[in-house]
This record gives sequence, C-alpha cells and structure tokens, in this order.
Amino acid sequence: MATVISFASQKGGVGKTTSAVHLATAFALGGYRTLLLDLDPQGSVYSAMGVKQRVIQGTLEIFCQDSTTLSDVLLPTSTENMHLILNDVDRLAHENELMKVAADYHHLHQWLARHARGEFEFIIIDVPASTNALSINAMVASNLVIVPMQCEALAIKSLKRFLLAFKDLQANIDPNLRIAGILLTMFDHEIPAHQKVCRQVYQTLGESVFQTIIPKCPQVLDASAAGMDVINRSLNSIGATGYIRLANEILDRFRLR
Amino acid sequence: MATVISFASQKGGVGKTTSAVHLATAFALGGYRTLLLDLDPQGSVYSAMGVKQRVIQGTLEIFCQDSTTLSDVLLPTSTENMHLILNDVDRLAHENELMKVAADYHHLHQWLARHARGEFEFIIIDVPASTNALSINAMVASNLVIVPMQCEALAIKSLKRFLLAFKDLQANIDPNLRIAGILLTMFDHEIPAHQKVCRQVYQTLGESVFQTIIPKCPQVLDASAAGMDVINRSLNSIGATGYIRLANEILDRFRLR
Ligand SMILES: Nc1ncnc2c1ncn2[C@@H]1O[C@H](COP(=O)(O)OP(=O)(O)OP(=O)(O)O)[C@@H](O)[C@H]1O
Ligand SMILES: Nc1ncnc2c1ncn2[C@@H]1O[C@H](COP(=O)(O)OP(=O)(O)OP(=O)(O)O)[C@@H](O)[C@H]1O
Ligand SMILES: [Mg+2]
Ligand SMILES: [Mg+2]
Repeated sequence: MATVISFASQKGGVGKTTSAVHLATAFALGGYRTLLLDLDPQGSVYSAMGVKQRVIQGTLEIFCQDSTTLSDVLLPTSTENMHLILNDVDRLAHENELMKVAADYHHLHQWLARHARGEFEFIIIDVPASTNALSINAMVASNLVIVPMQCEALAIKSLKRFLLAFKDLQANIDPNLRIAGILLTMFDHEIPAHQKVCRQVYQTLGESVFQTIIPKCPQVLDASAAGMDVINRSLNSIGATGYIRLANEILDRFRLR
Repeated sequence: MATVISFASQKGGVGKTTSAVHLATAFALGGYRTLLLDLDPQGSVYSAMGVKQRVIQGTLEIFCQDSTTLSDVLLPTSTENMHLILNDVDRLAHENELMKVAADYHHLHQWLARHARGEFEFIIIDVPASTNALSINAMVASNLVIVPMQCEALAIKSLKRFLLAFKDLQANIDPNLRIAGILLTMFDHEIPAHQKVCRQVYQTLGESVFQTIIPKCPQVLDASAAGMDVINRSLNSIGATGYIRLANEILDRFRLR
C-alpha cells in the first residue's frame, strides 16, 4: 500500500510544486514506484516536468467522472518508476464542477484507495495554496502532510493560521490527520532575515521541523525553465542534494524503507 | 468615486500582498484617501501592517452580515489618509460560509458601491492566489486588475492559465473586466534566468507590462519582519522607490491625478 504525501500550505510561492516534483523524483531514482498527482488548477507540475502534449484526462475526471480508472489518467515520465496525473482544469466552469464534488472531503481518498494505492509505493500530491475543499481532499487522502515554509516573516503568521485551520480539520473532519513536519525552503544563508526566522522556527517548533533545509539554489530555477527536475539535470547542485537528503530523512523518520 | 484596484494572480508568492500594501501607502502619502481591503483568508495584510489587536469585524461580515456598514469594519493606520479592512476568517466553517455568499460574483462590488466608494479616492484589494469565487468578486469590483509576476519560468505558464481564466470571466461574467497590466516583481538583475524571462515578457506582452519593475530588495523583507511598510521605514531603498514609481505610472497611464 502506497504512502501518500501532500505538500500543503496556505502561503503561496513557498516551493510546494518544486518540493513535490523533487521528492517524487528522489523516491523514483531510489527504486520506489512513485506517482506525482497535481491537484492545483494552476497546473504547475505540467511546466515543471516539461510536458509538451495537451492533457486529455486528469484531476478533473478523477472528481467528475465516476468511471475513471488509473489507466485513463496516468502518464509516464522520463524517470523510470515515476508516473504523473496532471491537472486538466482550464476553464472556470470546470473549476466550479470540481469544487462541487470536492465538497465530499473523502472523494480523493476513496478514488486513490480503489485505483492507485495498490500500484505505487509513494503517491506525492501538489496542493493549491489554500484551505479550500480541494486542499482538504488532499490532506484527508494523505498519511503525511508536509508544510513547506520560506524563512520570511510573512510566512510565520500564515503558518500559524494554517496550523489553526489544520486543528479545525482534525476536530471536525478526520482525527487521524497528522502534520509530518515543516520543511524550510529557499533558505539563503547570506540574508540575515532568513537566519533569524530559521532560528525562531527551530526554537518554537523543534522536532516538528525537518532537519533537512532546502537551500536557495539557482540551478533549481534553471532546471524548471528547461522543464526538468534539478536532480536529473544538476546532480551536484545544493538543490538536488537537499531533496535527496529530504527523501532519506523521510524514509528514516517514518520507517518507510 | 474611488478607483478600485486588485492585485490578483493564480500563482502564489509573487508579491500580491506586498504590492497592495505599498501601492496603498504610496497613494496615501501622496495625499489620496486610500482603503486597503484584505480579501485573502490567509490574512497577510494583518502581519505586513504590524496590526497588534484582534480583528473583530472585517471581510467575513461584509459577505455574511447584510447590515454591515463601513464604520463597523474600518481600521485606521499610522499613515495619514490610509485605512484598512482586515480578513477575520479564521475558522474553516467561516470560510465555507464566505464562499457560499461569494457565489454571487457581484456581492463585493455592490457593498463597496453602497458603503465605501464615496469615501475614498483609491480602494486597493489583496486577493487570494486563485480563480475562485472570492477572487472573482474582487475582479468584478475593480476598475483595474494588476497581475504581479515573478521573472521565473513557472510563473509564465501560470500567467497564461490566469489570462485564459480571465477571458472566461469576461465572456461569462462581466465584459467590462480589464487587466490594467502585468507587474514584474522581485527582479534580481544578477540572476540570468530573471533577465531572460523579463526580456521574453516585454517581447510577447509589450504595452500591457508596466514600465516600472519592482526589484528584489532586502529592506522589503526587513520591513515586513518589523510589521511596517518599506516606504515609511527605508524611503531610499530600491523597493520603496519602485513602488512610488509604480504609483506615479498608474496615475499617469490611467489619468487619475
Ligand atoms: N530551492 C530553490 N531555489 C531557488 N528557487 C526555487 C527553489 N524552490 C523553488 N524555487 C522557485 O521559486 C518559485 C516558487 O516555487 P513553487 O512554484 O514551487 O512554489 P509553490 O508553493 O508551488 O507556488 P504556488 O503557491 O503558486 O503553487 C518557482 O519559480 C521555483 O522555481
Ligand atoms: N521586492 C521584494 N524584495 C524582496 N522580498 C520581497 C519583495 N516583494 C515581496 N517580497 C517577499 O516575498 C514573499 C512573498 O511576497 P507576498 O507575500 O507579498 O506574495 P503574495 O503573492 O501575496 O503571496 P500569497 O500567494 O501567499 O498571497 C514575502 O515574504 C515578501 O516579504
Ligand atoms: Mg505550486
Ligand atoms: Mg498574499
């Protein structure tokens, strides 16, 4: 049975897509059969992975067509052991339809259990920056929810609000929901504000912050501009080694080897 | 009658809150009576402006209590001529209630027309990163929609999707909707990928990109960590002068002086 991991946060631009793409790639290169699912109507996984063809079926069908099976929506990638389900919501009317079905917070959990969890060892979900019904579907479907956070002041207040909303979810929707940890991303050791926030986060949240910190890394930007991941493209870069370390930390911390 | 300006985009972390706070501050320091309205349930305006007291009434009441008037929700700031309406949505149940009312896309437009447009010369709206009902409410209520964008590859695809959704809105909701322009933010002239994307955006979108480019500026981060805006705190910084130049460009381009 697959371990389902979501990258969720209410704050935008914190590295949810980048982290989902690279953790999935690190697991796949490590030999684990991995599925990357894009639940964000923005569809960033499409460009981050350099997909060229038009997406025919994907997230919309999982929610809006009952008969949809895994083979209808699954796409291969150039990385062995790694497959994709992309987000094909591109009209507002689609988004409205999707949100109506997503009002059943267990919809994605049930579809994955029936069609995908038996086929993969890891399912990684890229989640929109929000606490709306689609994001709740992702969290309810997950064993581990990872919250990426930049080392900036605005991100702290937003994290507090997100953790408040998460407690709300645990109390009203599903008591088994667990935050696996906070992941510090795009850390630039030359910016004093980053060091200050980083110290503050470890002091207040301690164990629930991953040891691995993902550094700011220009090769990550270059790779995404080229529609590739940074692990396959610049293996020696600090961004690539950061995500490989994160994969290993997750395998050890949650005994998933 | 106030000019209503929204900072909207589907991509997160592009500087919507930072731009809304600083454009409002620049107009207020220029002598224009300005209202800054936070429509994002994440509530970033609260921390960016260093508000200390608990928010009693704000965005939630505008949508969910018919009798709400401007004086019920209005807060002063330390900048003369500038007032705030904050986002007081902090429980999931509130967010669901809000989204139900927001299904009427003209709700905010009507409330502002009745209670606020006669009191201010500018109303600036911080919008969540999405194309959901709340974001649509903001765009329908606006004269000018400004789309902040970082000079990064993932942002280009997301911009295309957003412009597609915007055309959808014009066709189905309100033909008068207009994008005022694309605003390039957090531009770092030392990053080659930024220069490349910047050139690409001006070549393909030309006139619809603001001449003013907001540079990456460490004082912006320091100011937000201190709960202040950068114009009042570091007037000589490139971030402060960037937003002052933007305010002047908007006043000239749309003859609002
Ligand atoms: N470690 C890193 N070093 C440098 N740039 C990075 C790094 N991680 C992410 N980025 C860049 O930062 C930007 C934001 O990252 P990303 O799009 O993954 O965030 P997100 O949280 O998914 O955003 P959204 O809220 O729009 O979904 C992207 O342009 C990405 O390429
Ligand atoms: N010109 C700038 N120079 C340096 N840092 C900046 C600049 N503009 C914004 N930032 C920082 O970048 C981060 C993202 O900005 P901001 O929160 O305004 O984006 P946003 O689009 O509102 O995000 P969200 O999608 O979460 O609403 C913040 O920490 C902010 O302080
Ligand atoms: Mg993303
Ligand atoms: Mg914001």
